[in-house]
Amino acid sequence: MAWGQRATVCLVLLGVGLGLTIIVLAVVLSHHQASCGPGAFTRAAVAADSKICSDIGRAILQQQGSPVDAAIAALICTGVVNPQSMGLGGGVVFTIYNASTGKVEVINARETVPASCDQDLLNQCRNSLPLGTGTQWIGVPGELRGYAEAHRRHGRLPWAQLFRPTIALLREGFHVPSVLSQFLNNSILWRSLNSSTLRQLFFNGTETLRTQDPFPWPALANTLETVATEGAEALYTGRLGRMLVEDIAKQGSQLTVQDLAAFQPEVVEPLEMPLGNYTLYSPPPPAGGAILSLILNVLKGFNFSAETVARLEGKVNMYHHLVETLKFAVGQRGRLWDPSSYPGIQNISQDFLGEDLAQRIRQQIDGRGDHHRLSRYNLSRVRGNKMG
Amino acid sequence: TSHVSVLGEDGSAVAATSTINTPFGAMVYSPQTGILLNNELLDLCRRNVPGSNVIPPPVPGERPPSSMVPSILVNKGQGSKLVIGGAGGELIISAVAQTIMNKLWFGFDLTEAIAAPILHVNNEGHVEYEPNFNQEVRKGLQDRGQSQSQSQRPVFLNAVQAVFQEGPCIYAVSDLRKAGKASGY
Repeated sequence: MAWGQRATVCLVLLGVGLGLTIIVLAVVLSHHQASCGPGAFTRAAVAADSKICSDIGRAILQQQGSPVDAAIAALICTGVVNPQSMGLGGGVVFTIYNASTGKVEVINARETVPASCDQDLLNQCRNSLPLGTGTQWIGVPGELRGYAEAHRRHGRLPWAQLFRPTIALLREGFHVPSVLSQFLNNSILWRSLNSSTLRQLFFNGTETLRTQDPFPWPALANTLETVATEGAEALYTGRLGRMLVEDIAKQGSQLTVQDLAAFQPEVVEPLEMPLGNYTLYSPPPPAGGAILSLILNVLKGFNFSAETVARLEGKVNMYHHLVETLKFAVGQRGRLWDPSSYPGIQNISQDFLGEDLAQRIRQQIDGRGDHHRLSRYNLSRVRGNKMG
Repeated sequence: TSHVSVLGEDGSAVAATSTINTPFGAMVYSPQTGILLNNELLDLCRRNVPGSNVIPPPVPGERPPSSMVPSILVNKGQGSKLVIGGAGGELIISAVAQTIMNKLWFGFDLTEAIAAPILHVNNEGHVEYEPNFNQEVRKGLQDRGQSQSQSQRPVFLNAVQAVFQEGPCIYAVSDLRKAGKASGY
């Protein structure tokens, strides 16, 4: 009997202990949830410009992929869901923070000028705006070699695993997303689309595809499968590259397989600028980090805060300083030269992130926006394109 | 252009911006590979030599200038970081700068910081206001002589994605302007 009683007591104590553990966990988690507010996550997150691609990125993280693995998988997906915005025929810039080393690096895989580029190309700028259609504007695509370099340096999962979710998306009956349909049916774009080779992809007879129309895109699914199994080199030194060059040569492009083979992503140090208690890491020229840093560097000197913008007058004052600062920044945008192609051009970054130029700009900002000539901001009258 | 922000379990982070510059880029399609080609070289039109109207010709291998700003802001002391970037051509920098200010200086939560309507200054120094921008502020700026752009931009394509970590709390927001939605766990 004594043994039986002891066993009963043990079971009761175990039950009580278990109950207490569950209660404590529930309190901690609810407290945590309460302290973090609604919608917060506790371990990891992905923000892409469509839910389906954010979910694909999250799944890669949950498979113990690295943040770079997740970003690549989400980008491959976005090239299908938002093909008007990005894809394998474009270029990519990564800014990567490694928590264990505290190091940040930038991988710039934006397109480059092909070897045989029309030297009079830029005389066509004015007439080609704002859409810039035609093979003369095509650079050497950098996207996939950018992914490969980022994966080589920071990947954890096998390369092919990053492509599987998007290949499945295409193979299992993909339908036109609403955002893509809006672009396809935009009156300004429709005419250009209709007279371009994109017609065979996005038109159903005389009409563009509509939201939820079936959109299988088999050619891209095959390309993704080839790249998944053979790597990015299938495009840069292999069969896919030859097919690509062959297709666009028929449309007047001068891109060559040698251009593809020669493409190299750049791995560079980020720009690094103190911003209050934060450090801002952003991509150096020819990407836009120096301009972003200049804007925040000037404005931080005015010590705007939630209190200063609480009232209308304070808000107007803050936006007035923002507008004036943006004018100076827009005037500097033409200086984002590629330092590796123009080593002689002064490196603007130190200037833009330093205190001298910021202070000089702050001193020039007064209470009016109309007392000064545009030349003071170095603003050109030439209407440039909407660089991406 | 599209941007993706990622924060991993160990606190490592990636901001990645990828681009087809103008919608559908060069509008050139490769039917054998299914690839659309971008019109990146159009960005060369932006370069200029201060004080000169001459735009130097393209150099083979050159990377044109870009508005892309995939950025990471780290506050080691407080264990917080903001992983951010955006899309929308020349609007990218205006949108990302205003989101950073809204979040880190003005105390907005991340959703509000991204959703807040932006203003932009074009090449002529005129102000362009995103629809729903605060009318009273707009009036106040006009009273201060900030000229408004005569030609209203047909569509504002700015879209920002960001992940913000504050201690144990992680917030991820994708821009509703592009029907985005973030995911996490």
